[in-house]
Amino acid sequence: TAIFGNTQQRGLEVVYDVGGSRIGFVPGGC
Amino acid sequence: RETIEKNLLHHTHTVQVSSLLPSTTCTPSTKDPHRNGSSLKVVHKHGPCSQLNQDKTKTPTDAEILEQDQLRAEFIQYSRRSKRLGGEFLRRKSGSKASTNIPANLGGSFGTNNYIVTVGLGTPKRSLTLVFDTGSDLTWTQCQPCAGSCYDQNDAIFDPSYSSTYTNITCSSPLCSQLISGPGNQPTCSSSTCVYGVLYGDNSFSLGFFGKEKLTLTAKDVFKDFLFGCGQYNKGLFGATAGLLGLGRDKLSLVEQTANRYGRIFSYCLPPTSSSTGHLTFGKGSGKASNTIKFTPFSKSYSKSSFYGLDLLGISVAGDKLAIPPSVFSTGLIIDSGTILTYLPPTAYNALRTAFRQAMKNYTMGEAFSILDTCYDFSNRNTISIPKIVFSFRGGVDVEMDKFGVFLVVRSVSQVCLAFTGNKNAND
Repeated sequence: TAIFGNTQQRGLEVVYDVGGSRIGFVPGGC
Repeated sequence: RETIEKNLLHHTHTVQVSSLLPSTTCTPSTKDPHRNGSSLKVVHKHGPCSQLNQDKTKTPTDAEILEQDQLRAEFIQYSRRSKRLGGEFLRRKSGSKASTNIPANLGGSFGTNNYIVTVGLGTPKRSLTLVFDTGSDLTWTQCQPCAGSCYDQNDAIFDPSYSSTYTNITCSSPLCSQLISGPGNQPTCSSSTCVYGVLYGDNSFSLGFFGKEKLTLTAKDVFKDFLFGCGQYNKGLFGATAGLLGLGRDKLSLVEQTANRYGRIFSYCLPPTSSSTGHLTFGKGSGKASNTIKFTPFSKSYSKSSFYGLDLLGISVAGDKLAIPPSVFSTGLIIDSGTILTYLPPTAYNALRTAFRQAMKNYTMGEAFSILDTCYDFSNRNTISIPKIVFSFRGGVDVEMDKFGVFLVVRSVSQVCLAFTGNKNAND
């Protein structure tokens, strides 16, 4: 299991659509 | 020459070295959304935007923080294999007496959970600063009378006896048995009150009464019967926070408990530096303002887990896709707000490290630090060019790391390290 840590999540807007079973990323969204 | 320069521009970030260092003053983000009023401000626990009184607790050293981060990562990986193995891992790692009395759960280390939000609990409302964590489910806070013991926290410790809306969950309630799937522990009983226990990968733990209470996220977002842990015996690396906000996929998580209101949608921006702010937003306002959002499906490998699993298919450095066999990624990837570094299978990490070092060959390498083996000394530089790193996920989703998402500054600009590492075992 790889882990995508919080340092790499900085500056990305991360959108959890749990009902839709998907995760979205917005580079530069922050 | 023009083509080479254009390519270089396209595949690298240019960064002022001084911007890598934390500032002593807080600069709030101008992009905080508050689009629909369901946003909480996110700040770094140890940064100048945090209200936590850091003097109250011993701040861990950089080395301790990375050790805890690795413990959390290992614990997640063992938990992923099976709950039983997670328990074995805990018993193997733990030497403390307390850990033998509390059953294992599937949480993680907390010394490394760096991002915090403030919520309101009870009636009258008390403000509590909680770590937010997509890698666990149960929300808990320290509660009076701290029958076991409580660590020092910045906010006043919540006292349910002064709240008109607090209710204990009884042992016979079906709600009590939900603790088995959430924290993964068999709840126990004390004078007919349901008792939860959560033990984390670094031996931090919280034990107390399972209750329900009014939770206030914002003035408009109030939840009357929010299930949470009212911790009577709490020890570990929680800093001066009041507890934890669980955002995993289990029934007990905040996401599930607020599903009727927010439709199981939330988003966040982690502040790019410890001196800026981000947001945690609930509901359909999340991410909709952007046309550039790219969705990747949850990994089927994690359908029975409360972790958020994704399928990583490849990695590019400076525009070049790394030659990593697809089978290397077959063990899956979890996205976690509470782990600092990105942990990759050894083959993938070695390829990333080689490509990154090649792209950075004009810079002086610095001393390695703990599990970080690719560090640079930027003492004599004003600006640097960092190769862009792109993760490719299922669904044709390429995610480019931000310029602040590549390095960790250990002590100063003389020791700036690539914030990725390799798992010990290819099967982890």
